[in-house]
Amino acid sequence: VDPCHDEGGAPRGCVPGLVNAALGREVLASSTCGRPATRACDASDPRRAHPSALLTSAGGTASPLCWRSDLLHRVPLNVTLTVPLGKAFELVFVSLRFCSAPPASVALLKSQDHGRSWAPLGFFSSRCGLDYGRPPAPADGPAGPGPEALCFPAPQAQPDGGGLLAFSVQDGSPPGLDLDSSPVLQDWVTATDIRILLTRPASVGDTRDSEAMVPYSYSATELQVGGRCKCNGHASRCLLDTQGHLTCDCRHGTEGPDCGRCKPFYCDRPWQRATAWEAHACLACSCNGHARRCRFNMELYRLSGRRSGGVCLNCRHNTAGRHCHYCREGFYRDPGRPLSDRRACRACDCHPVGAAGKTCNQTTGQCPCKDGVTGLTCNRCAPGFQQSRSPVAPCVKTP
Amino acid sequence: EVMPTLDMALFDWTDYEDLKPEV
Repeated sequence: VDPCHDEGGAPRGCVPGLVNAALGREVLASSTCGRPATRACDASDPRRAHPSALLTSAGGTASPLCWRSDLLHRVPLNVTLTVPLGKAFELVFVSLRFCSAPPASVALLKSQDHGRSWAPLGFFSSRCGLDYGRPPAPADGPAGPGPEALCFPAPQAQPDGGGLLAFSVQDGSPPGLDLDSSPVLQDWVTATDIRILLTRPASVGDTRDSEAMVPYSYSATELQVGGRCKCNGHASRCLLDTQGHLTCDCRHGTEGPDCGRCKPFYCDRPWQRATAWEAHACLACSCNGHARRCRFNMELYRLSGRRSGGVCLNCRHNTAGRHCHYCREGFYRDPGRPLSDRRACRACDCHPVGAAGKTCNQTTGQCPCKDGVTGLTCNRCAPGFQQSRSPVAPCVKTP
Repeated sequence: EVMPTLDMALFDWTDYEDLKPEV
């Protein structure tokens, strides 16, 4: 079963499955304990190390091994966890399990350009105004028409001493938006990297008095980034390419890491994201097998009623035209061969003396003959005429 | 009636040297 085509072979929108995009990915932590070694944490001893790799490894949850930051002694107490996802994903949720009392303030950010710029997805705090200058999130979602980074309550401490940070992309999105039809929602859920800023430990209250602080370390495990590899509806899976980069297994005449453009010869109409009801496949140009390249022309596309805008380039086999669908000057269509045949266009072969020119009728192959000359290539004198010695008037009336 | 094809050898190119096709 091909998820990207129906039983009849017609293209249909398809998407990769929901995965934990962070699984096995390297996590860049701004602080990790064990260097230098302490009694509780030694980075050089696997039994006492707490590296950031534990956040995204597929360990069991019964007795989780946790990443742990250095002991932090004074405000600010920021620690950053960054997970490059390798390519664009469409997020569904982000979660992080804390192994000790969860922080009182956390900011969740995303990048869409592999870490060059960042935008907030959400904030979590017991005091949104003080920590992030934002009001607490309204119960019914964002007030505006589009998604927003809202400030939600900080993760609650669980009876086991830990806690769970859980964020769903729906939390910041107004109800009723549909991913297929909403470009702003598509933008909202798209991320190449996730960053979690742990900005205030649970033990630090409203005061910013560093003197009153007890040394603290953040500790967490099971960082999950639930999402789908972003392929714009044109692939059902992502694979590692020859250079080890995750990339969509593009169908529908598309290419690129996210199937975000049409393949070179598939430019008969503009690229579009597929939806659940329309595949919007890129269509190959119609060049009758006589061209390998084509370009898109928006004006022709509009004039055709948004059906076809491809223009074939470098028509071969003596063909010409937007679709290489007629013969170039000096050639005519051989009616015995299909248009796609390499020899569909035959040379006019007009006689150098009997013909008045070199260009024949493109349909019949008839060359323009001088007076008294006949034949498809003008190579004979007509009945009642005979050959003369003059190349200007090769046939004269028989006396 | 099928007429013979034009015989290039019969043409006199004396005054039309510039029109003479390359063979």
